[in-house]
Amino acid sequence: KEDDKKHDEL
Amino acid sequence: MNAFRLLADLTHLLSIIILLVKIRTTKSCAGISLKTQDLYVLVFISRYLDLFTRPLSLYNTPFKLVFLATSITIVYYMRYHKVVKQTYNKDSDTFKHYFLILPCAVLAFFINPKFTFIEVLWSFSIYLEAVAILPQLVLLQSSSNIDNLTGNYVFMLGAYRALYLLNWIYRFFAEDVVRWIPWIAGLVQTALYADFFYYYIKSWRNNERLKLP
Repeated sequence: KEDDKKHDEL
Repeated sequence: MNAFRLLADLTHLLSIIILLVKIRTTKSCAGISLKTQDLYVLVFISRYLDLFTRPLSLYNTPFKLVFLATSITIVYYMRYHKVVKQTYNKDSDTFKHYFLILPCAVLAFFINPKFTFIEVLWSFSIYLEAVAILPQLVLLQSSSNIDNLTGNYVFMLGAYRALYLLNWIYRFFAEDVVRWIPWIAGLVQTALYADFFYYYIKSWRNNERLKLP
């Protein structure tokens, strides 16, 4: 779930 | 960054350029669904609000600005350009796209990475993008002859998200990254193109006009 917040994609 | 994602973003950019070329060179938006274009503007605005809140990125920021600018330009052309707006198939572009917005908003309200304004809007944009192509696909089915640029536009649009699926598979194994929301939405989005892909490739192989049943 942590990764979902890192919007490093377009 | 990986090759799948770079290719995906370039394919997405290419699809938008193809559409802009079609509208500018033929001065026509025949076969293009304004409802789908409206939804894309909504997708980009609700997704790229973080332009103001997060640090800029050399790669993402230019893309975000280009996607926002081009999607707004396309809607402007189709609504207000005196020549282009005459060619809009108003009576065929009948999909009730407002029925897509509310369910996506409700879903985003309940399923999001974090219950904050930015994250809920980001989830909304991911869900909305998955279904935004529906009015366009419905319009294609009622189009008698689909011009090549329009067919290529829709194909590239479907291909970009399919490439993103490859990017997510790569990132899952290489970087141990898990992203349920875009994964599932991306699968739904790509699945919606399945029959279009079939007829597009068939028409390309038999070198005949693209025709959807």
